[in-house]
Amino acid sequence: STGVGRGPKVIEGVRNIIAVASNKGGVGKSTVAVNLALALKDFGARVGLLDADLTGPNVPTMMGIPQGFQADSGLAFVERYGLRVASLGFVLRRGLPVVWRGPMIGTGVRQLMHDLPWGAEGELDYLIIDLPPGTSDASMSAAMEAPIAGAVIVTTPNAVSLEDAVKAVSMFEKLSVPVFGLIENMSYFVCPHCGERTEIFGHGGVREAAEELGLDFLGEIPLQVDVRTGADLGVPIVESDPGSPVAQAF
Amino acid sequence: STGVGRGPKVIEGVRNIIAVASNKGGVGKSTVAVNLALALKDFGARVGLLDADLTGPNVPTMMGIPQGFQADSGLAFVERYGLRVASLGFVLRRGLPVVWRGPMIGTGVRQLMHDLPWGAEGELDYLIIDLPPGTSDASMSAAMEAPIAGAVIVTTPNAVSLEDAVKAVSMFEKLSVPVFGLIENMSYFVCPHCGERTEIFGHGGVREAAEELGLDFLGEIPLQVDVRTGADLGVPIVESDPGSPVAQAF
Ligand SMILES: Nc1ncnc2c1ncn2[C@@H]1O[C@H](COP(=O)(O)OP(=O)(O)O)[C@@H](O)[C@H]1O
Ligand SMILES: Nc1ncnc2c1ncn2[C@@H]1O[C@H](COP(=O)(O)OP(=O)(O)O)[C@@H](O)[C@H]1O
Ligand SMILES: [Zn+2]
Repeated sequence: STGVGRGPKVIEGVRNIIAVASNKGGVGKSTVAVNLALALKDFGARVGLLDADLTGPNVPTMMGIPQGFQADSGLAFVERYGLRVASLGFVLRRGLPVVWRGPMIGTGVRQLMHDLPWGAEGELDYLIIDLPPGTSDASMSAAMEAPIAGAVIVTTPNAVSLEDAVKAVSMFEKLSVPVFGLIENMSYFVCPHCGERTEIFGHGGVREAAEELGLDFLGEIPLQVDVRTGADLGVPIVESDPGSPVAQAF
Repeated sequence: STGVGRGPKVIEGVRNIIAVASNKGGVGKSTVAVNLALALKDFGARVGLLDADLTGPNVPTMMGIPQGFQADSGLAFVERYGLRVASLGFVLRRGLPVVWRGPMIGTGVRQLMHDLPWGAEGELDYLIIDLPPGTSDASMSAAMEAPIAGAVIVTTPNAVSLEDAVKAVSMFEKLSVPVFGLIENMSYFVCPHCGERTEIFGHGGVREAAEELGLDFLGEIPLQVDVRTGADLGVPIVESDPGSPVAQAF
């Protein structure tokens, strides 16, 4: 069933669900979801991380978890850096595409939410859901399947990303999910050679958009090489260098 | 109908269809699609540009075409910078999200392909289709609805984008669409203050992936501020500065 008519159902053992969304791809949703989850854990909360991007699950790589290692045993969450993590990437051999239409995507998201024992090894204070780009099946199903406490919208300051982010805000309004606020990612770049700053993707547009929309501006994160290398190598910056200014920004 | 059982049907008046894809979002698909279309036009070809990203149509902004101006009159293609362009963004008032599930997305893509008179004002040599992120309804429908001559895969060199790009290649193999090759976008950044180079998103990984996959490496495009500002302002770099090195790269 695609869940029609059931209405949002609480996930056993999970106190708060936070969605991280953007509509636009490549703006840093997964990077923010991973580092936000780790930052919440560092404050003492018990945190889960659910990768709801079925066609492009990037959480395994960013968390240093191998792809496809559960291809034979079946999907189960794993503990990594103190987080409880689940991703379809665990059961997909490297390079295997998920060429699924909407209904399968919606069902997959529902199963990740309700068919995994998130609360089994102790209640979670937060479950962070890393949503894929777009305002389609995955986001719709996530919002309809369980009560989401709120959504964090990540965007870069360039025009097309901002436009798409505003649409994500409207989508959540339509789906009756509160929006916690907007984050400006890749906000500026400081050259490691000369220390000068360049606003490659622009700067400041997200704070303005938040004001226009009557939403909180949750802060800015600079474009920094070690954030990307941390993601490539599977050791998020909040884990490897929690005291650094960029980790503090998360 | 979702087009099941009909098989790919030629688009009247269109000689070659080229898809621009990536699976990963935010890597520069729309930027490449727009600039590639303009570059082909500059060589004397008659070119159309179809924005198949229904939930995040960025072609209007990048081509300096207002959003929602056809909200009352109905969708029709427009001529812009010598290209024939169509996007769902023409009928969506600014900020209006398209919160559609897969079947609606597939139908929308089919209508953009077959219900617009692409060949009416003279045959097109090329129709460039700018695909959304993911390997789901939009890409599947585009490949099933019309014979695609080939796909250009755009990716940045960072690990997560490369992983997703490899899945896009597999998707096209599954859908029997030839892959023309891979482009490395945001390949390096040259600081405008000191001239030193930083590989913010990595460098060289796409050439290696193309060799491993037995595909052509179509070239690299640097991360450069005027490419982004051109997109924000609706005047693509190939249009505003065709002789520049980055325009030549496109
Ligand atoms: N602040 C940042 N500085 C440097 N690289 C970043 C930053 N945020 C994200 N990235 C990189 O950009 C790429 C896209 O980020 P990702 O989190 O995958 O975006 P999304 O989930 O929105 O598609 C990744 O390679 C990531 O490492
Ligand atoms: N080579 C480049 N240099 C600078 N900015 C770029 C480059 N390629 C893309 N961009 C910018 O990055 C953002 C994402 O690109 P876009 O074409 O929208 O990606 P996609 O279509 O894959 O989502 C846009 O703001 C665009 O202007
Ligand atoms: Zn410099």
